Amino acid sequence: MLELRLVQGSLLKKVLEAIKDLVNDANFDCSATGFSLQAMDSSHVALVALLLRSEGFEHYRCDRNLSMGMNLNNMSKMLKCAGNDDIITIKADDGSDTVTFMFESPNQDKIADFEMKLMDIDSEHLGIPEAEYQAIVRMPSSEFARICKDLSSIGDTVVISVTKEGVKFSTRGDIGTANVVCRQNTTVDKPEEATVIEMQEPVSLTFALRYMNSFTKATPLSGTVTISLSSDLPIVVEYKIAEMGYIRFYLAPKIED
Amino acid sequence: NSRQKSILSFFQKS
Repeated sequence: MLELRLVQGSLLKKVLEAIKDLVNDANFDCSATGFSLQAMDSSHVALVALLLRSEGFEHYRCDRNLSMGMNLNNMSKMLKCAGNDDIITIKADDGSDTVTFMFESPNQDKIADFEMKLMDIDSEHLGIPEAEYQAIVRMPSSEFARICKDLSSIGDTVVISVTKEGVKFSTRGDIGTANVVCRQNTTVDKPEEATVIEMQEPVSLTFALRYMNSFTKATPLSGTVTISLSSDLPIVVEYKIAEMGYIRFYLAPKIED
Repeated sequence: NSRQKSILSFFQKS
């Protein structure tokens, strides 16, 4: 028996919008720790890891570890039927091949339940080792989204370089080149407007902008994004989900032949 | 020319 009640149901709606174009089908894993997901895109270039900790739910009952295979496009269709202020409850019985999403309006005058068929998904869980990163950049998520969108109108790939001067995003395409440099800036009104660069050593890596743009669909989940870079590792683009956990996107770099 | 690496060349199946 599984019953997870999320007062801020809009979080789950935003999570689905953030990942449904990257991943088609995925197993949601439910344990005492929380509601989580790890999935790769179909070409095995990117990986998404989601954690919504059990403490973040108003009610969290998960009698035994459960893995529920869902088509994310279908799940998104169902969650779009929930109002932004609705409380969402996820329910499943042991051994059932369906999951129920219950939507309650804030004043309890409307209650809806949507039952979705589950699917068997053969997915391999990958071990993600703890790593020391050469550079970690925290910046406003809207700024990062803007840069990725702007650069993708010029080129297909972005070179992200971190030096003492700041973080530089560069691209080149048929019509020309573009460089955007963001310097560390902590003299801002609100902490989420800051750009903070922690650099152990300079690093420069190349990534496909198509994926970066897909990751920025998580922007509504968090005012800031944290980008971790190391020369022999996938980049990590992390959006913290307030009080609950995170959504992390890992993207393998492109390398020169 | 650049080549796209796979995520599977960094993370192993657990």
